[in-house]
Amino acid sequence: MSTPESLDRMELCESLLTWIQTFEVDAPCKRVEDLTNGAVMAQVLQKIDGGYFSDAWISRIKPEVGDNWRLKVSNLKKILTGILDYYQEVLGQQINDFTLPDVNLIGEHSDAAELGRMLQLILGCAVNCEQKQEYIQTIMVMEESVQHVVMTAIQELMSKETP
Amino acid sequence: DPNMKAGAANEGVLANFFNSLLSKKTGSPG
Repeated sequence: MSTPESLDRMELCESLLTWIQTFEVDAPCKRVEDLTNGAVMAQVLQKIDGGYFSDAWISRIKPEVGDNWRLKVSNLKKILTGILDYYQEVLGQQINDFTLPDVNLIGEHSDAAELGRMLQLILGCAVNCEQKQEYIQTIMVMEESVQHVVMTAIQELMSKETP
Repeated sequence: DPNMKAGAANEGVLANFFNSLLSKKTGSPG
């Protein structure tokens, strides 16, 4: 039986940071630290499905959290809950066996491996949503090494999904 | 050139995977 290749979590984070930049959101998103307040992820989710991740939803994400890690974690918790609800309510999938990202480590220590897990879940939303064609085609013109990591990340997610 | 062959094979694997993802029906409980 074939199983997905194991993922190098640091490489995953680096490649998904490259991918997240294709959404061209307003906030900077080049470094791990740029994403730890949740603002970029919230904006990306709104681009993926603006109907679900509505203005009302995004208004719950505090934009100016500075270095306050508790506020960052609060934002990240809301985003993670939103993502999990989206999988269940819109995509009709459960990802029971997937190790969920530790939002405390992301908010407090800018942990790249945990951020990689969070971005992996967002990747799953993008390649399964109504507009998936647009997002998959964008991935297909990215550098081959990035495509390979993205493919492995999607395969890992798919192996954890149950309808 | 073995490197070129490996590169082409990798490209094929990636294209196959993403094309199959494109044709996969989007799951929704309705």
